[in-house]
This record gives sequence, C-alpha cells and structure tokens, in this order.
Amino acid sequence: ADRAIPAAKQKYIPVSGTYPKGFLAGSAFAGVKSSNTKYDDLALVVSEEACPAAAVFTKNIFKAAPVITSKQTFFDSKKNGHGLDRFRGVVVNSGCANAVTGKLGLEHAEAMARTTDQCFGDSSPDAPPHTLVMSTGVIGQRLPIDRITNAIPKLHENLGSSHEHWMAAAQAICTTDTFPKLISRTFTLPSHPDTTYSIAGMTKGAGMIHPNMG
Amino acid sequence: TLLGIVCTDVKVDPESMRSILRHTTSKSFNCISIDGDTSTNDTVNFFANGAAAPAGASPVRYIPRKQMADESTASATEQADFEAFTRVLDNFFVDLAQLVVRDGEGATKFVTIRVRSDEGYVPAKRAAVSIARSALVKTALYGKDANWGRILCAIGYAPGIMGSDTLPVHQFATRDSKSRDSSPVVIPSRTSVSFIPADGSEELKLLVRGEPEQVDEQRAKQILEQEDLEILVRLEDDGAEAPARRRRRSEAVFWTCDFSHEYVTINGDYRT
Repeated sequence: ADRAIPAAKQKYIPVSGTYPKGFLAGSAFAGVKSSNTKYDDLALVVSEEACPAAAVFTKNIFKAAPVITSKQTFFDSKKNGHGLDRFRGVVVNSGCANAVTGKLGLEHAEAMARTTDQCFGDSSPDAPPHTLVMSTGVIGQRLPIDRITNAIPKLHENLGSSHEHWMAAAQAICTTDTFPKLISRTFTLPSHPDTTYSIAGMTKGAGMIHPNMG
Repeated sequence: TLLGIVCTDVKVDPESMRSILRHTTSKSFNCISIDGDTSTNDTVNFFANGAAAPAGASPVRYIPRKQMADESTASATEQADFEAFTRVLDNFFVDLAQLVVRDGEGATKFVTIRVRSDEGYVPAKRAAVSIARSALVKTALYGKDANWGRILCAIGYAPGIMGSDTLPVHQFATRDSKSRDSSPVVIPSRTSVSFIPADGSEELKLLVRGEPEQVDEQRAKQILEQEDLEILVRLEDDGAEAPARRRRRSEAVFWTCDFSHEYVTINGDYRT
C-alpha cells in the first residue's frame, strides 16, 4: 500500500529529535505479510547496557503470544532472582499479531526474543530472555518465523542513534497508521539541574484502540 | 492494537518502574478510544538506563501519595525529583497517546471529553468512557451535529452509573446517607453539558442543570467545523449560588475521535 503521509498529518512528523543516551533503534525487512514486499516490518529498540524496564499489557482475556511471553519474562526475572535491571530492549514485528496461535505462537514469540538476545551475546537458555517482544497485525495467523529470525541479524546491524534510525523503527511498527508517531524531548531534574536528560517514545495504532492495560 | 516504547536516560529504581508506568498509563494510554475495541496485543514498554545520570546520582524512586511530604520515608530531594519526573512522563505519555487518537481510522475530529464529578474519579471516568464508546455520539460528531441528547444518554447507561430502580423517585434528589450506597452518582438536575471550542472562544452551553438551552445553531455549526472539540460534562453543577458541598471533586479526561464512513470502508475492506 502507498505509505505517503497525508498532508494534514505532516505536522506531526518530527524532522529532528534528541534521543536518550545509550539507546539504539532500527528497522529491517522480513516480509511478515506476503503482500508487503518492500516496507520494513521489524523494529528493534535497545539499550547498549542492560537496564531496568517495565511494561503494561492488555487485559483482554485472549492475550497474544508476545504479551504472554513478555509477561512471563518479567515474572521469571523477578521470581528467580535475576533482577529487574537486566533488560536489553524490545523486538517488534508488524504484519501479524501472533495472537490466538496456540503453543506454536508462544514458541515463535520466544524465538524472536532469544534470536535477538544472541545478537548481543546475551543467550543463556537457563535464564529468561533479556529482550521483550511485541507484535501487531492480523489476529489468528501464525508468524512466518523463519523470515523473522533470519532478518533479526540484519536488524541488529541496522541499529543506530540518529533521528533517522528512530523514525525508521517508528515506521516499521505501523499497520493501518497513516503516519509514524515519534516524540522526543529533554528535561532536567531538581537534584542535578545542570544535567540534561532525554526521553523518546514511539507508538502505533489507528484502529482496534481502546487500551485497558495493567 | 496499541504499542508503545518509551526510553529515558534517567536513573530509575528498578523496583519503582512498574508503579511509575502504571500510574502514567492510567491517565494517558488508558484514556483513549478510537473504536471501543480492546486489542489482544496492547503493550507499552518503558526502559530507563541511567546513561545521562551523573556518577553517584540517586535513582528516581516511586513515592506513594500517602508518603509524600513525609521526610522519614523520602527526602525532600527525592520527592522533588519524583514529582518532576512524573510531570515529564505524564505530559509525554499524554502527547503520545493523543497522536494515536489523531490518526484514528477515518477520523475527522479530535475530541476531548472532560467529566467533573464530586463522587470521585471512577464515576467521572466511567461517564467519559461511555461517551467515547458511543457510536451515536461519534457519528453525530462526524455529522457536525450538536446532539447533546446522545451524550446524556451515554452517561445514563454507563456501567456503575445507573442507580437502583428500587428507590422511590424522590430519593434521587436527596443525599440520604442511609441510601448512599444505592443512590445514583449522576443526578439529572446537577448535570450540565457544554461544547468548549478549540480556538478559546466562548463555551456553548447545551444543557444546564438538567434543562436544555436554546442552542444557537450557527454557533454550534462554527464550533463543530473545527477539527478539535472539547465536551465538558459537569455532574456536580449546583449553580454558582448554591452552597459548596464538601465532597471529593474529581475530573476525568478522555480522548476520542468521530466515526466516519471511511472507518467502515477501511474495516470492511480489511482482509484476513
């Protein structure tokens, strides 16, 4: 489909940004949906050093495989004493939600996390993954997991800290969105007013939106 | 599906990340609706790597409201950092969440629903959610029709709002403490609805304390031509001259968009 951004939405596209230190972002093409032959559909956002993380997830009873897998990663990290400051980042695919896909779907979500971990030398099968997983797209279809895991090393190579890298990641997670949604800004805290901190965020969604996350 | 990834180089206590994220999400991403459908996949991830923090900096720590101003549990510096960081996050998350609403499939309007109640935040939010989910409210907005009746209707059937139908009618108008648990949290004679134009011009009152106003249709048309609109609902309107009641005044803010033909086309044409 044509990905040209409507004129009315151009004003929401940042032309530059100030991104938090030590984070990298990037995208790659996997071809998750057979109708997509050219647009990147994998995104990765990571911290160069493992760090604390948190997540909120849908309360829909039919939680997608990446939701179950990521929740389990947090649970296992805390329960088994691995700590809550060991997270690398998140790998995302668009084009398929990997939802209502049974046991195989869970295996695929874990494969995405573990393959990403391997790119950073984080692989230890006895510990929970260091990478979280998200997916978005059609519900009820299985992932073409080989295409995704084969593309993850390329995704790792494509990481960078520039505005273009962050925009590419924000674009790659889109489905029916008409524009990528990315914001960044800087701020200070009272304890160290001479220190400039940064925050950056991306989001997606244009339909099936009524989040109830906890 | 909504997905969000937020990263910061602030140093945050790992045990506090979950509480901070939950609080911030409750007033941002959990306060939007495009079509009323909660996905199987909605997720927001939040990472804080401390990469910009000076050596020896203390991590920002979540401080529960009850412990704020209690220096035995958190120093003044810790409290100041937590408050400042929370303000940054709250504004940031709201800005991100609003971008999603602005991209609603087929949407032509960005609507802020603000509900004020003196029965607490929960009923205010329930009323706001009900308005945001109403297909009839959203289609009226698309049609630029100042149909406040649909707004009232949506408030009236909101979960937890409907009162007991075993109470005599006259008890709905009083605050009898014995019937408090079963009396409604919305009273028609205390309910007012206005449109607040995005350009800062004068509020258009549609319903004032349960009585419909003579609405200037031209003015309504002017307001509804704009992309942005605020619907203000007061569930605690006793009028300027009434004595102030001692109750918890709360405000829920929710963001949504209209329903257009385009939404139906997009989703009817969608192929699995």
